[in-house]
Amino acid sequence: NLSDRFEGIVKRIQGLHKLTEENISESMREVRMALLEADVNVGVVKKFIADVKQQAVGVETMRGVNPGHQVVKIVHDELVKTLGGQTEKINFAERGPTVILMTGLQGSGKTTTTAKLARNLSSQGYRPMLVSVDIYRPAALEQLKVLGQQLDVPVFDSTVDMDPIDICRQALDALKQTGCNVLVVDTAGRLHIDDNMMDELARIRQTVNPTEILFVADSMTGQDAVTAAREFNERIGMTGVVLTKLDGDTRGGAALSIKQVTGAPIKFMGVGEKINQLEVFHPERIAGRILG
Amino acid sequence: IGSHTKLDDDFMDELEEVLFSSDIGVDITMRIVNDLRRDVKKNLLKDTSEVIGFIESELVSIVRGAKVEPVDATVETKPYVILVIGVNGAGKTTTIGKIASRFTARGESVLLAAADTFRAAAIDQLATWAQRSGSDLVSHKNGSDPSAVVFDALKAARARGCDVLIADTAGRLHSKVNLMEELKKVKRIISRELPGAPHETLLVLDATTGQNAVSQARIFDEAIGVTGIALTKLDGTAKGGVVLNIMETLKIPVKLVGVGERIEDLRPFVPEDFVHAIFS
Ligand SMILES: Nc1nc2c(ncn2[C@@H]2O[C@H](COP(=O)(O)OP(=O)(O)OP(=O)(O)O)[C@@H](O)[C@H]2O)c(=O)[nH]1
Ligand SMILES: Nc1nc2c(ncn2[C@@H]2O[C@H](COP(=O)(O)OP(=O)(O)OP(=O)(O)O)[C@@H](O)[C@H]2O)c(=O)[nH]1
Ligand SMILES: [Mg+2]
Ligand SMILES: [Mg+2]
Repeated sequence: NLSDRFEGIVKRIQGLHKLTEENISESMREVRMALLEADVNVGVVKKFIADVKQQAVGVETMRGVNPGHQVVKIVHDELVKTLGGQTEKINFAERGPTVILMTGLQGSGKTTTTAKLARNLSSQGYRPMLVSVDIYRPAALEQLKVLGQQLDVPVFDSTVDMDPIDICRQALDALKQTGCNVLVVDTAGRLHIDDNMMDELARIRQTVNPTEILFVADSMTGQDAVTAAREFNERIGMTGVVLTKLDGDTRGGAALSIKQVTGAPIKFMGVGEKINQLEVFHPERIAGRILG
Repeated sequence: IGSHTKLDDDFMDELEEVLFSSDIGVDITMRIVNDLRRDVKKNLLKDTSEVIGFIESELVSIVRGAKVEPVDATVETKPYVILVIGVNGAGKTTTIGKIASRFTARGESVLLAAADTFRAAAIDQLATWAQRSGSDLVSHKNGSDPSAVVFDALKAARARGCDVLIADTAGRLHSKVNLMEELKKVKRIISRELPGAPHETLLVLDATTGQNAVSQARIFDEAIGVTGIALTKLDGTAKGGVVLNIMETLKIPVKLVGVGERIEDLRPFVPEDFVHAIFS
C-alpha cells in the first residue's frame, strides 16, 4: 500500500523541518503511480497531485510523526474531500411527484439500480412507480417488470412498439392516477458519442423534468470514465452518480475521475447483484481502495 | 499529438499521456517511454512520426506474441462447444447472438444454452438472440442449476446433430469464490460429457474496463482456462489497451471485437488496426 511504498522515501524526508516541493517530489511520484494503477484518469491525477502539493508544501513536520505518514494523511484527506466529504440524498420535488432519471453507458447497472432504488424508496415510505424506455435491448422491458414484481412495485406497461417520449407522457399520467409519488425512469444504455441517442435522452429529460438525474457508472471503468461522464454532464446534466459493482476487487479510481470532471456528488454504491445491495456512498472507504 | 514535430519534453509528456489514457497501464507505458528516451538519446529516432511508428511496432509485437485460432474456425468436432464467461454487463449475451449468426450465415446449425438462470429476463434476452440468429435454444426455469442446463443442451446438441453449442453464463465477479466454483462445475460437466470440450472458453471483456481486466483474465484463466477474449464496446471512445498487458503476461489472444449492439457488429481482432486506433 501507499505507506509501504513510501518506506524508502520517508528516510529522506526524516529530520527535515518542513515539507517542501523538493523533498516530497519523490513521494508525489509514488502517489501518481498508485493513482494511475488504480485507474484514475491521467489528467485527473495531474490536477489532484497539484492540489496535494498545495496542501503539503510548507507543512511543518511533526515531532515523533513519520513524515511519510504525514504525506499519506494529506493525500488521503485530500482524496476524501475531493470524493465528496458528506453523504448526499436524492433531490425530491418540493411539491408534486418526484421524477428520477437513470442514465449511463451500456451494461453499467441502470436497470438493476432502478429496482434497488425503488426498494429503498418504498422502505422510506415513498410510493415509487417504475418505467423503462429501453425499447432497444432484447427483453429490457421484461427485465424491469420482473424486478418490479419481486418488489411489488408498479411498473408502467411499456412495449417495444411505443415511442420513448410517448411512454414518458403516459407514465406521468399513470403516476397521477395511481397516487404514486416517485417515478423512476430507466433508459437504454447509450454511447456519449451517439448523437441520436444523446438527443433522445435530452428529449426524455425535457419531457419528464426530473429533479434527480443519476449517472450510473461501472466502478471498474478505466481512463475513459472522464470522457463519458463529461459528455453526459454537458449534454444531459447529472445531479448525482451511482458507482456499481463495488463488491468486486477493482480499485475504483473512476470515482475520483468522474467526481473531479463533473463535480456531481457520488450518492450511492452498488455492492451486489441482489435488489437489497445498494448503499449510501462512503468516501473514506473508496479513498482507501483507490490508494491501495 | 500529431501537431508536434520536435522530440522535446512536451512531446514526450503528451505521448506518455496518450499511452496512459488508452488503459495500457503503468508497466508497459513506462517501459515504452524509457526505451524511447534511450533511443532518442542515441539519436536513433529523428522525428515525431518515427516515434509513433516505433511505438506502434513495439505494441503490435506484444499483440502478435499470442497464437490465434479464430473462434469460428471450421467445425471439426460436433458439437463444437463455446463457453462464454465474464463479469456482469460485459456483453456476453449480445456477443453470443453475434457469433451464432456468423455460424448460421454459413449454413451451420447452432444451439444456445441459457445457463444464466439467475438474472431477471436473462433467458428471454437470449431467446431473442436465438430467434434473430436462427439458432435453437435449451433453457430451464429461472433459478435452476446452470450445470443442468448445459448438460441438457449437450445431450440435445448431440441428438440433433448440431454443429455448434454456445453456452451463455451469468455475469459474475471473479472475486466471488462461490460463483467461480459454480463456473468450474459447469466446465466439469461439459468436459465429462464431451471430452475435449469446451473447445473455446471465451472471456468477454468490456473495452471501458481499466486495470481490473487483468485480474479478471488471470482469475478466470486460473479457474477454468481461457482460450480467447472478445473485447466489446470498442465502438465507444475507450481503447481497451489493457488487453496488451493480458496478451503479454497471460498469453491469452483477443480473437473478436464488438463494435456495436446489432447482430452484425462483430469483427475479428486485427492487431495493426487496434494499435493504430490508440493513436488516432
Ligand atoms: N456484482 C454486481 N453486479 C451488478 C451490480 N449492479 C448491476 N450488476 C449486474 O450488472 C449487469 C448489468 O446490469 P443491468 O442493470 O442490466 O445494466 P444496464 O445499465 O441496465 O444495462 P443496459 O440497459 O444494457 O445498458 C447485471 O448482471 C447486473 O446483475 C452491482 O452493484 N454488483
Ligand atoms: N455499444 C456497444 N454495446 C454493446 C456491445 N456489446 C454489448 N453491448 C451492450 O452492452 C449491454 C450489456 O450486454 P449483455 O449482452 O446483456 O451483457 P452480459 O455480459 O450478458 O450481461 P450480464 O448477463 O448481465 O452479465 C447491452 O446494452 C448490449 O447491447 C458492443 O460491442 N458495443
Ligand atoms: Mg438496462
Ligand atoms: Mg447476459
